[in-house]
Amino acid sequence: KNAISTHDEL
Amino acid sequence: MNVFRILGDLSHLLAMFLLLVKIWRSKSCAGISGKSQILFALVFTTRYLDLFSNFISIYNTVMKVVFLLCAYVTVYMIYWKFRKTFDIENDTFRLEFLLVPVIGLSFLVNYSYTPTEVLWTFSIYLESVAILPQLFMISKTGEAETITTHYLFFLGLYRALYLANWIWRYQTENFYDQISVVSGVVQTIFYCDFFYLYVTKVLKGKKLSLP
Repeated sequence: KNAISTHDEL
Repeated sequence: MNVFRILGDLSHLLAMFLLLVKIWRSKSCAGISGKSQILFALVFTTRYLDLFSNFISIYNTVMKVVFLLCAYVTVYMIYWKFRKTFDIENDTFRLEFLLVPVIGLSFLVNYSYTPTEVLWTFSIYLESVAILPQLFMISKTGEAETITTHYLFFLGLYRALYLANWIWRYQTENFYDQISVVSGVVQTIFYCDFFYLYVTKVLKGKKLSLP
């Protein structure tokens, strides 16, 4: 999974 | 959420808190780079534009608000409340040397060419170099107050812990975010020299002063 654009980190 | 991520966030929070404690207790922002603090406020502002549009968790929302507040209160302390104590003569790093390449790179290397995504990318690149005016100021004056060194230590530790978090996430979730990882490595490298001085001097009870 390349989690681009979810940005769930701070 | 893993232990490295939580410890990283707590370390980040502690760093910002220590800086505010230093300024508030001593009623002085001597030795602190206002330019670095403006850059951090800009980092959080451009990164957390999704605060109201992209809900992740209560934790995420609360931390974003706290980080934004800390960043703006710090800038307010330096440029308004305690501006007489601000060491402006030594805060001479040229911000355009950071901003021009960072703006350029965020347009060239990003995940998607949309305003929010370019601004998010800008915030990641800018964060990796935002501490340079502060490190430049310390190298110029040749010294730093001990509490300022604790601030820098936890601020550096935060990104180093995020590196462990990204390795963990890659192993367990197959998650990766190459823009954050590359910038995070660069950001952590900038602190290595300081980490060395912190361990060899400050932790042995000596003041951080450069020869």
